Amino acid sequence: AAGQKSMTSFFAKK
Amino acid sequence: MFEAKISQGSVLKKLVEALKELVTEGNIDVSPSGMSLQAMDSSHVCLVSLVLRDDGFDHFRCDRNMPMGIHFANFSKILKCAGNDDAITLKAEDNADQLTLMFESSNQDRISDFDLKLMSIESEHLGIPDQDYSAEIKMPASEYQRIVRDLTSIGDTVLISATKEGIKFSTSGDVGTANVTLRHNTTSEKQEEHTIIDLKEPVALTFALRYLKNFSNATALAPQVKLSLTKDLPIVVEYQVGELGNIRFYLAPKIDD
Repeated sequence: AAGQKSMTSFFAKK
Repeated sequence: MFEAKISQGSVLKKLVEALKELVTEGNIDVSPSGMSLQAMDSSHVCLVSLVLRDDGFDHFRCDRNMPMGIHFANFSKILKCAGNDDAITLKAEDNADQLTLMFESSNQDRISDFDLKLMSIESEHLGIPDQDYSAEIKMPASEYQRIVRDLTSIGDTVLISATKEGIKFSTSGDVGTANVTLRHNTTSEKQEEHTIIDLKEPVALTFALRYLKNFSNATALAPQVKLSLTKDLPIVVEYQVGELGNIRFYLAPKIDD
């Protein structure tokens, strides 16, 4: 199965 | 106070139509340099970033930075009351709980105003670095729309691979498989018909088609769309909104467990 990471795992919170 | 006038009100209508299926609500941040929005979909796998610069408006005044919490389906309901050729003025007092929208017909014989209730929305901003991508592809926005629409009828996910041969979109499903390859092509006299592939290194990533199809709701905003790809990073699907700014959609790639 293929998963998808959350956007917050790619871009840091400001 | 905040006040912004755009003579081509249809742009605002198209922007909200492009967003509203993806994000239910979000803060439009206004500042002296313009308007911006960063919002994620409910599952947080995609993000939309909108930037509209102050100098792209016919008139722009913002005395104080403030977030305007918008429910996009409601914003859309009000914008649907504007004619396509209307000028639209947005107005809000500092810390207001409503946004006033004024629509003026092109010959100024009809003026209407609506107030949209604003919401208090807790939102977090993500820092999105400027970076070089392995592949950047510009293509007609209508071509992108056609590919994602066609492939959505065949499969759920698409493998996008960029090589020196071109950019290939592949999917498979119960009915069978589909592959669409676009080659670098600048033969047309019309620049908006060009396909430009800027490849630094080959890259292949898999994405959920329903989101890519959703992004194509922005097709009416621009003649061209730009896709940016790098291994293990979200794809960026970007539409330039004339001189006003841009709307960018980010989608996380599918990862094999």
